[in-house]
Amino acid sequence: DGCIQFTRHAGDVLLNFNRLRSRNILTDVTIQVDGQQFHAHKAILVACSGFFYSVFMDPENANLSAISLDPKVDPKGLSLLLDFMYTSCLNLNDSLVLATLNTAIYLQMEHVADTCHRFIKSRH
Amino acid sequence: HEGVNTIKEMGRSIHEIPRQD
Repeated sequence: DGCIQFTRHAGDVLLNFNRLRSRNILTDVTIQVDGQQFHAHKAILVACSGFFYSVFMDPENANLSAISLDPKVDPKGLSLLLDFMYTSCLNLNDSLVLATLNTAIYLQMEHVADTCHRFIKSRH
Repeated sequence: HEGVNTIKEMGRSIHEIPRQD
């Protein structure tokens, strides 16, 4: 007996979740920031962000289906981090890296925040 | 799965959800 490991499985599952997100299928929370709305799956958010883990693990928020983030959060940073959660790819460029870093800190995604720090240092 | 023979399968494992209907 043995185990057959499908090496593509994790990526294929994540791709399907990203397709569901883009078609707004089975999404269960709307994130609002600076007048913009982003639909997502709580399970993915909780799996990837300490902030969302704290929010949705709180029994009082059990039925929360919409959440407004601090107005100082940059929607472009949030959009990049949502794409990262659903694709494992983090798009970094000089113009958005600070917004991405600040949003990663806000969302308690310290590994991504560390990567943003290293990117900033490497550019100077 | 330590100690169990693991065979790697490189092909697709599940269906792909299309971009649109």
